[in-house]
Amino acid sequence: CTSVVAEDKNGNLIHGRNLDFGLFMGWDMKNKSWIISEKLKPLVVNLDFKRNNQTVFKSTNFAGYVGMLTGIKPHLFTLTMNERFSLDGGYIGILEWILGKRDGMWMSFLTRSVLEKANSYEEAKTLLAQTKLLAPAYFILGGNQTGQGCIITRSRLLSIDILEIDVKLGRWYVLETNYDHWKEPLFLDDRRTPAMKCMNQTTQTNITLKTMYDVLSTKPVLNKLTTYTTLMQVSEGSLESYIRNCPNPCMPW
Amino acid sequence: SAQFIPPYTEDCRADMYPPKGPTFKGAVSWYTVDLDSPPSKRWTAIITDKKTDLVNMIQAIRDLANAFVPSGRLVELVDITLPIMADTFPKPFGEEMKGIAEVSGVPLGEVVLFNIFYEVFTV
Repeated sequence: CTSVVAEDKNGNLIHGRNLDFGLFMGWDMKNKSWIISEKLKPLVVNLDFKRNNQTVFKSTNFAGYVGMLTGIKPHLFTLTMNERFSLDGGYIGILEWILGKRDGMWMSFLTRSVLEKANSYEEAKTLLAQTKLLAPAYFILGGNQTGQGCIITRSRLLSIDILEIDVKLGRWYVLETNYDHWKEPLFLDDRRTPAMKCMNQTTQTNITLKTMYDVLSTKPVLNKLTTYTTLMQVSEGSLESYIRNCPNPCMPW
Repeated sequence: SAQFIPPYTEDCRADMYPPKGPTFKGAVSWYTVDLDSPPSKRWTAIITDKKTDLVNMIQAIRDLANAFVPSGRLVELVDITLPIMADTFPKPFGEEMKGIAEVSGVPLGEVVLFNIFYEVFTV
């Protein structure tokens, strides 16, 4: 996955993401594609969660999956999550759960609870940083004011790091793939470098939903695992998603 | 242009929006989830529309499991144990999964596995 929160020159926050999933779960030699990724694409739906006929939040989901991976609380905040690999992983959390130790949250239930109940960027950030999880994760959160964009790097128990947008330092966007931002990504899976190259080439002056889509359409940020691309603009309360394909030659991940 | 050796890094793309061409596979439909309706009913419209695709995807995961454990015991284990887990989830998630299983005809254990795949996959 690749998630980006960027602030344009007018202080608008733009949040984009590629949802990549299905690695090592069966390769279709004939079509040169991942079996599960292709099976997930027809399940992609945009959801408008309403209460009293008012929108509470909107999301992009796989039908049948009740948790949240990509969502917007219109005019308040936007949220995506990317997978984080750690030896202290989800299987430990699941074992604890089965043994009756149930003080942790399943990752996608937390993101849904945050989208449903939090009413500000700061409140969402606190919940995402401090709630005990069953598995490590990256939460990428965008707010509705200048400087409100961050990557929360989570272990199961702790918030390891929060990297925020800081325009004064020249950091007008934060970008997360699936590696801790203070470490080099695996050289076989470096989607961060090309994505940052294209963001820097776009410049803060020219970042829009359209140019964000261009970045998320550039190989290997776009790859054989990419099922959908979502673009969100909190000030507009807008969420739009597109099912993707990666024509050959294309990286498997 | 893309370099023809891995990682096939391209020059930064431009003018890809509005989405079109070989990298665009289709638009995404909108549905409303009514949080005022009972948890077991709120996914009915979506699952009714996507039932075939959901069954196909679950079958692909089943095939994968059977590739690892040809005896089928792994799928059996999922179908026997995971429904118990549905009752341990915080509300409304367990109820929603039961509603999805009922509408789609997919065994509850397999709906649960789909929903906790993130934690399972870290294995």
